[in-house]
Amino acid sequence: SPPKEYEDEVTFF
Amino acid sequence: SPVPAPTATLVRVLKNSNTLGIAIEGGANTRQPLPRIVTIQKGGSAHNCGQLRVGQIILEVNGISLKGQEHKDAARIIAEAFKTKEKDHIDFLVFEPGL
Repeated sequence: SPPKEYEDEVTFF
Repeated sequence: SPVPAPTATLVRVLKNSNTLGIAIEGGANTRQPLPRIVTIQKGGSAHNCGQLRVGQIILEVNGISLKGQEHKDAARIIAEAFKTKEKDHIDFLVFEPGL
């Protein structure tokens, strides 16, 4: 399946 | 002259600060299928180690491959690696695309 829409998920540690 | 292939580098980050001090984006099933470092925070352990850079792609954390891991799973692996008291460091296998 094609990649889903990029969600701009960013996680800070 | 030949263009060198991207080279993976093993970077050991000592847990010498209260924070790891990085931010990542991407993960499996996104346009950025492996996590990419988007921020290095001054004063964090990652900044202190001096070898991590914005733009690097994280291939492995303590020998655990991030290939196929969605963002939240990759984030959990990194968070647990920083939290565990079994080790005073985290080993990141990274590469810089285009180098």
